[in-house]
This record gives sequence, C-alpha cells and structure tokens, in this order.
Amino acid sequence: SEEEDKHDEL
Amino acid sequence: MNIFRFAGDMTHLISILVLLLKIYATKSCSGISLKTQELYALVFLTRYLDLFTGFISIYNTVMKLIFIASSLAIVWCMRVHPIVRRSYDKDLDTFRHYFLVAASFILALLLYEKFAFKEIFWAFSIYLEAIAILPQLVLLQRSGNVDNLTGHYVFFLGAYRALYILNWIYRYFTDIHFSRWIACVSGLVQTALYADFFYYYYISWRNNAKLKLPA
Repeated sequence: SEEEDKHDEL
Repeated sequence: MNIFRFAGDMTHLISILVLLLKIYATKSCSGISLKTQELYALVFLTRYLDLFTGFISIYNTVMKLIFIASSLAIVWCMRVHPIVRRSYDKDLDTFRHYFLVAASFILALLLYEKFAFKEIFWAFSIYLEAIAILPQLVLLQRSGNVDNLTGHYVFFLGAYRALYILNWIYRYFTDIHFSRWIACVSGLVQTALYADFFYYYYISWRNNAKLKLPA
C-alpha cells in the first residue's frame, strides 16, 4: 500500500 | 515510533547542538571537516524531498526542517562567517568527497527499493550518509589532538545510527511489513566506520585523558 513505501524515518 | 528511534533522533539532534555550541562558543571550526558538513547537507536535501509533498507527523516535519536548516547553517558558518571561516583547516580537509557522492549515486541507480525519482534520491542519501563521516575521521587523525566538543560531536553522531539499528531490530520483530534492507545494511556500515573512534573515545573517557587518534 502507499503507506508501506513511505519513508517514515528521518 | 519506538524508544530506540526516538533516542536515535534525540542523539542526532544533540550531536548537531554540540557542533553548533562548539562553533558558537569558540567562534572556531578547527577540527571540523567542511566536506563532511557539505555531504550531510546534501544527505538531508536529497532525503527530505517529500518535505512539502508528504506529511507523516508534526514531529517528522519539524525534525526535517531542523536538520536541513542546521546543516546549511553550519556550512554557511564555515564558508562565509568572517571569523569562523578563518579557523577552517583547509589544508588538512583534503578528502576527495566528490568520489563519495559519485559512488553513492551510482550505487543508488543500481540498488533501490523502487525505480522512482524520490526513491533513487532516498537510496542515494542513505548510502551517502553511511560514508559522509570519512572526511571528518580522516581530519581527526591528521589534526592529532581533538578538542572535547568535537569528540563529543562525532561520538553522538556515531551513536545515533547505532540506536537506529536497535530500532530496525525492534521493528523487524514487531512490524510484519517492515523491510528496510537498504537502510539497515547502510546503517551497519555507517556505525562500523566509527568503531575505532568509539574505542579511542572510550579510552580517553576511561583514562580521563585528551582524545587522541593514532596518525
């Protein structure tokens, strides 16, 4: 899903 | 967000604050590699391309702005500030950091999560961050004795990615979708580069002596 490949880490 | 990642981000922030303190308090950047600072500015600018297009959290956005602004401010100080720039060790800071940029970019074209503009630049920023410390470590070895604040700066900078490794281990076991191989492997390489520095930092702390890296 779109959510997965978003890089949520800095 | 987990405690390891939060601690990692805070450690990273502390390293930047220690560097800003050193430059502001001593009005000097001796012992600091301008090339490493320029590479970090490039790392943040290429990693946070989604700063205005994607939104994850207030914390995420604020931290990205702090990292971009502080890294550019440090490069500005070392290049432009009339007093600070005089103390830059230009003839010691001679690492050919363009090779690091080229190698990271070529690797990012070969090894990425998805062949997309932002993903290539994200992978590039991950690889570049892993090796960006090299000019700084070389400069420390050349400049012999290291002042305390510079030593603490490099220590916190190395420690932050070590905490991120704990974060990736934690997420591997708790987050079924989690697969950040590019960041994990690069993070291990990045932290390994600090191994000898960490050893000499520990020795100087244990003997309460000045930090000294062998030439």
